[in-house]
Amino acid sequence: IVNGIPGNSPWTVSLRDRKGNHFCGGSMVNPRWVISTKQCFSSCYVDLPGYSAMMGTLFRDPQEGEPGVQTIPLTKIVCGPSESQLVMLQLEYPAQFNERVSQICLPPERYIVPEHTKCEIAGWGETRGTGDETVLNVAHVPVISNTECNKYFRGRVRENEMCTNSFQAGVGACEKDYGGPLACQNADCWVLEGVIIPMRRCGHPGQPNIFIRVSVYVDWIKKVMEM
Amino acid sequence: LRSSLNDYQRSEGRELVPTAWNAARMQMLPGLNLEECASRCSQSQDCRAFNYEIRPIGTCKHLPWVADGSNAEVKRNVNCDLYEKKVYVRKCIVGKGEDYRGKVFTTKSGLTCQQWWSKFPHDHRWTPSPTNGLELNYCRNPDGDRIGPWCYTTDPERRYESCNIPQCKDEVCITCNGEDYRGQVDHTESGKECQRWDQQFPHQHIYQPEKYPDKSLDDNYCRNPDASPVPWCYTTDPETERESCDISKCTEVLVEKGQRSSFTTNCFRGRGEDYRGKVNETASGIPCQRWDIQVPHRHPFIPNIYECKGLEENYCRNPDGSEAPWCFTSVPEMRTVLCLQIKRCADDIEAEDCYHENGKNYRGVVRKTRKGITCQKWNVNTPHQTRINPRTHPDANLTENYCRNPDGDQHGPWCYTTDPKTEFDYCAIKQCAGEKVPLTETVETVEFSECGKRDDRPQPTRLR
Repeated sequence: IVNGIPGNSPWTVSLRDRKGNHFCGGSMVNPRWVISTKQCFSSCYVDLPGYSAMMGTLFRDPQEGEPGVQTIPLTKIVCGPSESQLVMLQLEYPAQFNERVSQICLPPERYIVPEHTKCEIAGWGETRGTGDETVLNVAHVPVISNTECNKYFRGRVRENEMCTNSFQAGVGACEKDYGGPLACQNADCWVLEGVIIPMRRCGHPGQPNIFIRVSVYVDWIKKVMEM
Repeated sequence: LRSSLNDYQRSEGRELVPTAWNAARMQMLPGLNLEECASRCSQSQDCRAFNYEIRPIGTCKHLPWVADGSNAEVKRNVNCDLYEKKVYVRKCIVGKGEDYRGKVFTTKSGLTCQQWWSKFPHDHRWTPSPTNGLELNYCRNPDGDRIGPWCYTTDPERRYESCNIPQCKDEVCITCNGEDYRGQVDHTESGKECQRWDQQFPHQHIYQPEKYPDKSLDDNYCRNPDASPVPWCYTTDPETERESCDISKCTEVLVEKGQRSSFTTNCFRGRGEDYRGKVNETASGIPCQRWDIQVPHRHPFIPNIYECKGLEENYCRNPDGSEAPWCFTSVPEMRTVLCLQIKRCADDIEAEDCYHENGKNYRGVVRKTRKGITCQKWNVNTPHQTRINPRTHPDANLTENYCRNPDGDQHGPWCYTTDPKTEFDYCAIKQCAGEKVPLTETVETVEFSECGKRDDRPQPTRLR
């Protein structure tokens, strides 16, 4: 996260590769399921031996025995509809929810989150020197309409995507944040409105951030969890 | 610290079942663990293999033969692993091959070998015994001949001749850095014996076979799971953790650069090992470091050692099986970065039909998922138990295994699949041109419960 600050985001999980290294982010949408982006995974039709999700800590590399840390193996990956760039990851067993680990809400189906809604992105990824990569960083970003966003991206932003503003200083996600959440406030709850996907440039001054619009795929998400 | 299992080649989920007429020759040894079962077999003169049943309890069954198709048959059994003495199943030799126990019985020039028990046409002084392996007319090396296993021939004109059995290090050659090597060399270049990959002694390590199924970390054979320059193994010498293995390089001419059909340039498939595009910076715009220099980051990926990894210039590449193409960056503070901004190649198959709106009324005959997997029939429950079927949705026309959309999925017709790993998937059908379901505008008040709650009080105590 470029130009973020250390913060708390109990639904953000760290996805670990076979060597135990953090490589992408994800969001807890129920005790057994995490959403992330397909871009982080080589295939949806293989097992995930050795991969895991870590939650319950603000540290990218928590010390052995740190209280509250949960590291749960991933047992299944399900690809979303082709243009969604989303994947659902099943945990081997349910995560224990507490004040450090919770699930984020899912938006209504096909809901468009209003402009200027207060949102935030979170991750343990690259900060480009603007922060401490060993802890979870959170950045606040307001929603902008696709129409507004398309002025910058010359009409390339699609309906299943959404944008946030990056201010002049440049705020945004970067390497190893991919798959993490764009969480937006709705009354006193936080809702998963977007999933971070790779973009050319990180937190580039004046460049909006693009996310996959989760509300377009809520029906698929629920179906996977039910099936 | 050498495990007796080092003498054996394991076949997981297999059982050697003797034919009815010699089942009596199988010896049950209750109460032995796997290591004890192996060491007992090694000490026994007529034990050549054993079945070790893992479940319900460890059961050891010694067998006087290996799977050679005549005395016994290999069968699937998820509760059992078959261990065969390497010397009886190996098709190559180590050193002079004095322990070769294979079944080759012709010489280098094609002459049939003379039976060892016979003195005709050539008289000799060797007498078969239970321990010297002089069985029938198989090639053997009882006198430690430098060339390797040999035999007396049935040609009166030719007393004896070598059988030309290859050295294991030549039997299977390696290309590039040998990460695809699946041969049977089990000693290092200095002759140290390799440790089994599925054991943690004498050396603890992270390369457990079940975690790296794609690396074929079988038994104690040399392998290359971490993109080292050549295959290697942990050794049974407590003083030497790991060492490279001496395996011949293949001599065929390498495929010319950029010609292998699986190479891609503007997207990547799988982990991107075949990506040969020209992206040479990180998503955040930091230039990558050239592969052929060691500044600012020293590294082992020297282009001419990894000649088939396409390590040109400073392009994103994946020489070591990472999650995606990556590169060393040109800034000292950031050593490597995954180039996940490179698009993944679409791996859907060609759509075979189209549907209107959300496809709820689709009644076509496509029965394949977007990945080309055949659909499961709606009225069966294998490999997947169906929650949606002709009984629950009688008028959804759930016939055969045709793609349908009984639950009005916004993303189109789908089906249960015949792939056990994939319960359901969307089909190789696209939306008919020009049809889009608009997104809903802002919904008024939405109630959430049991989710999205966070303790937003300031938390200075959480940081070290």
